Amino acid sequence: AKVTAGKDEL
Amino acid sequence: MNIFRLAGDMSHVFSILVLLLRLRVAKNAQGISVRTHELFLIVFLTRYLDLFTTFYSLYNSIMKILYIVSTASIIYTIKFQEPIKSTYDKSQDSFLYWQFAVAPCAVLASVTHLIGSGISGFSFIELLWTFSIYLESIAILPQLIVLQRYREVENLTGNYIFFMGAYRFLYILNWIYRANFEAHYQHHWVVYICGVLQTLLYVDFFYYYFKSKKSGGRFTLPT
Repeated sequence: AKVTAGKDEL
Repeated sequence: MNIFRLAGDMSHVFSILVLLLRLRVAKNAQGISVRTHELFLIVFLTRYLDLFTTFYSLYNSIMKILYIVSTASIIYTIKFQEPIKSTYDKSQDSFLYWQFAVAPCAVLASVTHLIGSGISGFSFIELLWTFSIYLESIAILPQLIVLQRYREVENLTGNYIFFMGAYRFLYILNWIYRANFEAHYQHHWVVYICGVLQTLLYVDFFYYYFKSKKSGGRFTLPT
């Protein structure tokens, strides 16, 4: 699965 | 998770702890902007709606809740707890955040979200997420303005702002690291631009912070 900058961060 | 992101998050937590400690030890709110923390609370509440929709990790969820609760606690302490409450000078903390922060960010987020995803891809949660990215980039402004008005920066206040800025700087290193070492990683230019802008706002503060640490003297800002 692709992860986008910021999305899985705080 | 990489070392820069973890260090960044820890720096953020540390900054919040330093501020809470500073409020309790000094028993006053001089030089502290409650408006900055109200903006951060709006940022966290709009961004972390994904707590209800997506599970990333236990670490991620716990930190989100911690940020919301601790920021709310800062606001509560300054606005409602005596004797701190009566030392908070509203007239010094007068940044018009609805007009100059919340409303412009809401407009900007609506426009960019609609351009990015179109009417068919419109999502209210996504819109609020984008809004929170914009708003976070300028949320420290009321605090920097209050600092400028008081000019003399109390030790723990300086440290709290320093760790806040360090957190943003470490996130830039985190993105560079992720872009180079993570598979399936996608860039998000709004996140990057806002992150860099947010860090740049601290540059001036960093300059005087390090200068005062080096000389071991008092931390004062120039007029």
